Amino acid sequence: NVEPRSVPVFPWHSLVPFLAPTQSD
Amino acid sequence: SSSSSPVALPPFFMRGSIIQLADGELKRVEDLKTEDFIQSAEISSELKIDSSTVERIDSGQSPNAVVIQFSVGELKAQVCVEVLVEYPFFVFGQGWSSCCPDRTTQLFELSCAKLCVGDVCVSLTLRGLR
Repeated sequence: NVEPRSVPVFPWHSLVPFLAPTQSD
Repeated sequence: SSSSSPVALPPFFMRGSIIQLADGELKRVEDLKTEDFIQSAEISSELKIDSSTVERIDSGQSPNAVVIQFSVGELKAQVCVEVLVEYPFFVFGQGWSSCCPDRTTQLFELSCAKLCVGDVCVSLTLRGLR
């Protein structure tokens, strides 16, 4: 028997690296 | 100075993973297009899309790691990240790309192109940061 499992859903932004540029002000 | 260890590959890069776009639409990770990231960022109040151009790719501190130097955004800020060779980045107009596409495909069944110097990757910055 295979029990139904909830499928994880990931937010789109988790796939994209967060590259914050160094601020120079 | 010590550098942080490379980031392990998170589960959502596995082929078939369900990704929710900013408008609520669900897509599989392998089906994502450049427009999905652009449109999601347009909706987002906090994040904006930036272009990050690959400037250098060097060996990392561990055998399976690479250090990738990006030039980020209009300011061309130099940012280095150390990741595992199989870590995929989304290249504008091309899709998923990694330094070792064979390994990415082997581990995550995610089709990848080879990430090269000059490739322009999708990245995020905070809105209103400047």
